[in-house]
Amino acid sequence: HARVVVGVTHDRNVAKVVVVDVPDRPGVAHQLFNALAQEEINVDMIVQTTKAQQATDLLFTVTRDDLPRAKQIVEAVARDLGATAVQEDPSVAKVSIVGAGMMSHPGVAARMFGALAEGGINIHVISTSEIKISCLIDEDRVEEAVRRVHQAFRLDQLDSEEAPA
Amino acid sequence: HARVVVGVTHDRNVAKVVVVDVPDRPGVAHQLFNALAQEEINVDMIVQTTKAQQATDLLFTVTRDDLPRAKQIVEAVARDLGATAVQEDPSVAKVSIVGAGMMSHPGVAARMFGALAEGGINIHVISTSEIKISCLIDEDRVEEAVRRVHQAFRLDQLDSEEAPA
Ligand SMILES: C[C@@H](O)[C@H](N)C(=O)O
Ligand SMILES: C[C@@H](O)[C@H](N)C(=O)O
Repeated sequence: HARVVVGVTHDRNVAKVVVVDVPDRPGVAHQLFNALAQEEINVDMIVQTTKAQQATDLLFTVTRDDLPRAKQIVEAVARDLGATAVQEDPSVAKVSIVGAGMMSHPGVAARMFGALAEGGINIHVISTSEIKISCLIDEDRVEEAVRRVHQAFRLDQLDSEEAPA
Repeated sequence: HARVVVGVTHDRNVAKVVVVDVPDRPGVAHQLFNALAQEEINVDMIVQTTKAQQATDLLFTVTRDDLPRAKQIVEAVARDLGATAVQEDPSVAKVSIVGAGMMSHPGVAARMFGALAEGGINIHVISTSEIKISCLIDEDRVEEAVRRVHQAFRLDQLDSEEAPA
C-alpha cells in the first residue's frame, strides 16, 4: 500500500505574529492582510480559530527578516481595529509532515503530535491539510522534532516494496 | 503566466468543535486526537493558535454525522485535561481556494478575505497552505461565498492564453 506520509520538512526562518482580540466581524481579516500585501510582505501561514465570543485572535507567520516591518504594519491596523495587542515570537520553527490523504487516515496527526510529546516538545500552532500537517514549535527543538517525527513514521527505513516510486 | 488560483471548492458537511482552555503543554494535542483516532473518527481540519498565556483552544472539524460521537469523546478528554468547555457548531461550511504557490503571492489570501467581506460574510476559521486557503463560514452563506470568491479571482472568465492546460 502506498505510504500516507512521505516526508518530514522543517523551516527555521519563521516568525509568529498574533493580533490579539480583533473584532470578529466581516472585513477584519481583509483589512489586516491587505495592509501586509500592499507592502509586499510574504505571509506563510494564516491561522485563526474562533470560540463563541465577540473577539478572536489572528495569527500569521513571516520570515524573520520581515518581522519588524510586518509588526509595524499590523500594529497600525490593530490600533484602528481596537485590538488589544500585537505579539511576536521570532524563535519558532515549523515542522511538517507531508504526504497524501493524511487527514483521511485517523491517527496520522495524532502520531505526529505524539512524537513531539514524547520529546516534551510543546506545540504552539497547528494547521492541517490533506497533504501537509504543520506544527510551530520552539526553534531550539526543531532538529530533535524532525528526528522524532521521522522515526515515528518509519521514514528512516528502506522499504522498496512498500514505498511508491 | 500560470494562474495562481485555479478553483474554488466548498464543503457543507462540516461541523466545528472547539475544546476551550486546554493546558498549553506537551502531550495535550496527542491525547485529544489519539482519543478520536482510536474511535476511527475522521478529523478534517485541526487548527490551533497560541498567544502568550497558559492555556489555548484546540479546534477541529468532523462530518456532521460524526459530531455527536466526536463531542462525546473529546468531552471525556476535556474533563481529564481540566479544559473549560467543549463548543460545537454544526452550521458551518468550508470554502477554499485551491492553486499553487498561493502563499508566495502576497494579496491572494487578502483577495479571498475581501470577497467574503464584501458580502458581509464572517470568517470563523482560517487555515492556509501553498495549495489551499480554507475559511469556515456560516453554512447559509456558502453558495454566495463561492460565487463571490469565484468572481474575485475571475474564475468565471475564459482566458485560453492565460490559463495553463
Ligand atoms: C477575525 C476575522 O477573520 C473576521 N471574522 C473577518 O471575517 O474578517
Ligand atoms: C495545546 C497543545 O497543542 C499542546 N501545546 C501540545 O503540545 O500538545
